[in-house]
Amino acid sequence: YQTFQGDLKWDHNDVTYRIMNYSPDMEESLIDDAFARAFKVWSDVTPLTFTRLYDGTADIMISFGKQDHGDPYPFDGKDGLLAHAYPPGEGMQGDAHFDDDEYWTLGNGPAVKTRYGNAEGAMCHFPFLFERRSYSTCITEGRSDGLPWCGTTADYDKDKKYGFCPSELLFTFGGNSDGAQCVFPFTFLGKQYDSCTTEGRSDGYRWCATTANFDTDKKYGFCPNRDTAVIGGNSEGEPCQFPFIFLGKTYTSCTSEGRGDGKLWCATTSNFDTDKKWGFCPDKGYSLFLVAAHEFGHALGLDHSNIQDALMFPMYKYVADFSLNEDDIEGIQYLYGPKPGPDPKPPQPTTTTSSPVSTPKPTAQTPKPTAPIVPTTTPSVDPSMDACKMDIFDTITEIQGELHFFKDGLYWKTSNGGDGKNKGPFRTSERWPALPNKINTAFEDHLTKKIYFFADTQFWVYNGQEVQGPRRIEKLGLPSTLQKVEGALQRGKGKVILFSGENFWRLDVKTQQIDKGYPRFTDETFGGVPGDSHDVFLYKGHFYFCREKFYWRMTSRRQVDRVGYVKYDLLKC
Amino acid sequence: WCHPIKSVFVNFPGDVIKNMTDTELAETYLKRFGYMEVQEKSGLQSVVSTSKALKRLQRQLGLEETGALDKATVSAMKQPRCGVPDIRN
Repeated sequence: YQTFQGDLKWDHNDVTYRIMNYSPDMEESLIDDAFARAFKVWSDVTPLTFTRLYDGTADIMISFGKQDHGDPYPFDGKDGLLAHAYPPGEGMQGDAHFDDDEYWTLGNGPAVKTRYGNAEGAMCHFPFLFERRSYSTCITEGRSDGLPWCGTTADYDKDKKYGFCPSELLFTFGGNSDGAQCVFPFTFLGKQYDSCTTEGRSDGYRWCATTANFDTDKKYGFCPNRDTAVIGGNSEGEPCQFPFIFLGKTYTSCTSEGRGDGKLWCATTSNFDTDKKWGFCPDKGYSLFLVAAHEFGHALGLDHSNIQDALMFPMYKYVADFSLNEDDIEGIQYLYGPKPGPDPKPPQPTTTTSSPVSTPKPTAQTPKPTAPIVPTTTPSVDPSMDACKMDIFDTITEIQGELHFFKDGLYWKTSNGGDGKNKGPFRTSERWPALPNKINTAFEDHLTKKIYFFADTQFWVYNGQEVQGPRRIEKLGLPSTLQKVEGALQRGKGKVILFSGENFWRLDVKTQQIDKGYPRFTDETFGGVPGDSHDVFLYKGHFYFCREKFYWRMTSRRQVDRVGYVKYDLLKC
Repeated sequence: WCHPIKSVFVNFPGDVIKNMTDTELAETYLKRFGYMEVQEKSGLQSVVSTSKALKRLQRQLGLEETGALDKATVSAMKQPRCGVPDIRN
């Protein structure tokens, strides 16, 4: 860890903070909570306490801003710089600023807290079922007043639990209207407005009048962003308009076409070529909690650490179950000492063989249960093993026109035609007995119809019921240091692209050798897909890159044209 | 087919200009985060060579210290991050 030169620190332990404004991306209560939790990260391990002030000058003044936001260090639009903070001291020292051109969430996609309805302010549950259709955003379907709403459980049809999503039709924040909703149309400087506007402001924030005439009443508020709104560009807060025309072509979903950075964008009018209105499509966003905890570290006197797992490492990394690294704890305790009193860590439960224990979540350290050795008479597979309950599959591939989903010795399949529902589970060992339970990737050679399976450093080739293998993957010309093959794309006549880590190789299936000139960097050829995809496959002419439960679909021209859920889009859950 | 497609890139209005070359990106990054200008013990500022600054950055970020603007370093420079300088002068 590092501290600032001179070990700058607060000379009192009762530190105060004040939230000066809010981001339109999240409900105020979620932002308040994210900041409070971020302070608690530090107060849990030091004698520091944090008290929120609602007016006056606090030690740590927290604000959101864009670009030039009143200090000598402007922000830079979406991504890049996320936030900064000043070390302890008077004036601007100790303050924390957050770039509001970022999409602020809890780190894992839109965090939408509802109002009204019958769910008592619960968070939206995405996806949710409504009239047997699955939705992953707030919707206005089923309403005549245009108010966006969402289900707060997975199945609205069954549970009937719902709430209204943030929109300018429901409330505003900040301003001088106590959260009243926008009134449309409203008059501003003699002109009528039918939607929120950035006119009259230099900071890029969208606002509206909360009476019909701002010029006379001067009542206004800021518009919350809908979860479907674009980020940045020149249409912040507007929804994507599908279809839209770009360079004469029609697009029905977000695209990375036209950009060198692979980011997905959309037009907010039906014709980009004429209107030039656009914005970035909502993504997972950045965790306000994690970024705030880091910035508050600066505000308390910690500089950047060079320990990659430390909170004070300068790069952003999303972690679901956050805990402070020892390096951070040592750093902050060097400045303020440890928390007095008993060890704040709760005692860990002891587990014995006789007491019931809860099922641990599978982690990299927790070995997954392996299927028992298959006896001569194979037991039937539990039909309740529903593919829709699986979050991540070992591999997905198309075999004989059916998409196969493999997981821990089982597989499910969906056919391209028919009702689209998945079938299974089936035991992998019944159809391909030579294979281990966990396979990393598989593909069917389009010419010979042979099926290749890869698991760790070995591969098998099935030709009907005949099997060759296992053989080591280095026999194909892959490096002996390679741990596994994570994805495969059939290309042209007898060529297959194999993926592992950040590299890919081209395999000549006929010669069973990697072509010269490989490996190449995946991100140089396949821009805009996750660098840590754990599965890649070809399906209906598109390349699919999977990470966790999501896929990025890429056209044969290597443009990402869709991001979606494996479960809902491919498995039809 | 592995040759990159010649896509048409468009200047999006309102977009923050980020069409920098890797070298330009590196220069900006090294300066912004304090790797280029280093305060000597005498109190004087001195500008270190790009190679030295790159090595310093690579050490800070746990990358291989090549002193060259390699792919891993460029990739690290494009990651989202905190705006506070890594090296304070």
